[in-house]
Amino acid sequence: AARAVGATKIYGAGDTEVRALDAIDVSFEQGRFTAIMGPSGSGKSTLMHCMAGLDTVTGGQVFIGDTDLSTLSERDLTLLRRDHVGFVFQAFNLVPTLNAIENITLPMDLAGADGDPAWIDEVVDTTGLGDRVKHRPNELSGGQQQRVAVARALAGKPQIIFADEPTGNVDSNTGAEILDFMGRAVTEMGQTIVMVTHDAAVAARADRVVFLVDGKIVDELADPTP
Amino acid sequence: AARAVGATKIYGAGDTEVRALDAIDVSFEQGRFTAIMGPSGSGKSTLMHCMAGLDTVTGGQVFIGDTDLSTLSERDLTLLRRDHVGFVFQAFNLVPTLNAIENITLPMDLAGADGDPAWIDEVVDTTGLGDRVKHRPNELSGGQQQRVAVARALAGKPQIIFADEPTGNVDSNTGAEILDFMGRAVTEMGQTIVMVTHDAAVAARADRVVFLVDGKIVDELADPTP
Ligand SMILES: Nc1ncnc2c1ncn2[C@@H]1O[C@H](COP(=O)(O)OP(=O)(O)OP(=O)(O)O)[C@@H](O)[C@H]1O
Ligand SMILES: Nc1ncnc2c1ncn2[C@@H]1O[C@H](COP(=O)(O)OP(=O)(O)OP(=O)(O)O)[C@@H](O)[C@H]1O
Ligand SMILES: [Mg+2]
Ligand SMILES: [Mg+2]
Repeated sequence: AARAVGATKIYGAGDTEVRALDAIDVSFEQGRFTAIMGPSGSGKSTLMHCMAGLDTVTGGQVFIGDTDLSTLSERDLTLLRRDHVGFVFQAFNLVPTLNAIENITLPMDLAGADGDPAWIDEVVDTTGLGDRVKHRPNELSGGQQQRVAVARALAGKPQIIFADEPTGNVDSNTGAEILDFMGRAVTEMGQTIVMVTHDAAVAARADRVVFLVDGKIVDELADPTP
Repeated sequence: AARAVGATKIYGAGDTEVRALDAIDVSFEQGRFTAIMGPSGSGKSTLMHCMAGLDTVTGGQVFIGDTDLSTLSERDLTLLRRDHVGFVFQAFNLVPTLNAIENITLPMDLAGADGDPAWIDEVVDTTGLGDRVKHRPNELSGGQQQRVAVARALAGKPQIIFADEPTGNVDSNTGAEILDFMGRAVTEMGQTIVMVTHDAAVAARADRVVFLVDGKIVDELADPTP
C-alpha cells in the first residue's frame, strides 16, 4: 500500500545537520497493521509525515500505491492525501473553531464527498463522546481530543492510515477500544494502518513491528504476540 | 503543600452542564510524590488546573500552602504561580518563538530571578537534548518537546509541581529518566509533585495513587509498590 525506498530526511546543514531519516527502505502491505517503535527523536513522526506526503524527503523515494509522491504537483498531492490517506497527528491538530463532529467529517466535506453515513455514525459512536461531539476541542479533555483525531482519520475510509501515537493520551480501556476499532478497520475493511507507539502492549496487537533508531530501521518482528 | 476542600467545577449550564469536579476533598503532602489516575474525561486535567490556580473552582476552595486561591487578586495569583508552582501541560504549551533553553528559563526570566545555575544545568542535561536545546519547539520531536516542558517546570525549583501526563509521549527509557529525575527532586530537594498518568508503571513509582472517576475521588493506594 505504501513504501519508502532509500528515503532520507535531513534538517539543517553543516554541523547542525540532523539526519532524521537515513536511507530507509520499508514497505507497508495492504490490509496489514504495522507498528513503529523507537526512542524519542528516532524519526518516527518524520517517517509518518514523509510517507503521508505531508513533508518531502531529501533523498530517495516514497510511494503511495504505485505513485511516487515526488512526481505529484502540490495540488495533486493534496488531492491524493485528501482522498486516500488518513492521518492521526501526535498533537491532534484539530480545528479549534469547529466542533468534534465537524472536525471528524472535515476531510470529506472538503472533498465534497458524502462518505458512508452508517460508517460515520459508527466511527462517531466509538469515540464514546456522546453529546460531547457538539463541543469544540478546547472544551474536551486531552483523551477526548485524541479520539476525535482518530475518528477523523477513519471516517473517510482512506486506503491507508498513518497514526502517530493514537493512544498516548488515553487510559488503557479507551486505548484498547481505539485499537479494537482500528483492528476491525483492517480485518473488516482491508484498511492499511501504520501506527507509531511507545507502548509494547499496543505494538503486540500489530501484525508486524518495525524498530527505528537514529533514522534507520534496526529490527523487525512479525506477529509479535504468540 | 496544597489541598482542595469540597472543590467543584461545573462547565456549561442546564442540561449541557458537565460536572468536571464534584465536591473533591484531597490533600497533597509536602515532599511527597502523588499520582492521579482515572479514565479519559474523569477530571484529572481540570483538577490540576484548579489546584495550580490556572482555573477557578465553581464551589469549594483550593489552597496552596495556607493561601486560599480565591482570596488572591489576578496579579497576586500570577505571582504565586510564577514563584511557587511548576506546571507540565498535557499539550506542552511551549512558546513557539523561543528555543528550548529559553522556554526552560522563561518563568525565572519573567520573575527577574537568576535561579540556581548548577541546578539549571542539571535540569537541561536531563532533557538529553544536547545541542538541540538551541532549537525551537517545531524543530523538536513530540517527546523532546515534552522533556522541555518538564524541565521548564523543574528549573525554578518551585514549591509544588503539577504534571499532566509528563511521560505520555516518550519511550519507556526516557519516561524512566524523567521519573527518576522528578523522584530525585522530591527526595533530594523536598519538592512536592502531583502527577497525572495513565501508566500503571509510572503510578507505581509514586508514594500514593489517587483514583478519579466522574469528577470524584473513588479510591486511594498508599505506597503502591511492594
Ligand atoms: N472548557 C470546557 N467546557 C466544557 N466542558 C469541558 C471543558 N473542559 C473540560 N470539559 C469537560 O470536563 C470533563 C473533564 O475534563 P478533563 O480534561 O479534566 O479530563 P481528563 O481526566 O484530564 O481526561 P484525559 O485523560 O482524556 O486527559 C470532560 O468531560 C471534558 O469534556
Ligand atoms: N523541523 C525540524 N528541524 C530540525 N530538526 C528537526 C525538525 N523536525 C524534527 N527534527 C529532529 O529530527 C529528529 C526526529 O524527530 P521525530 O519527530 O521524527 O522523532 P520521533 O521519533 O517522532 O520522536 P518522539 O517519540 O519524541 O515523538 C529529532 O532529533 C528532531 O529534533
Ligand atoms: Mg514523534
Ligand atoms: Mg487530561
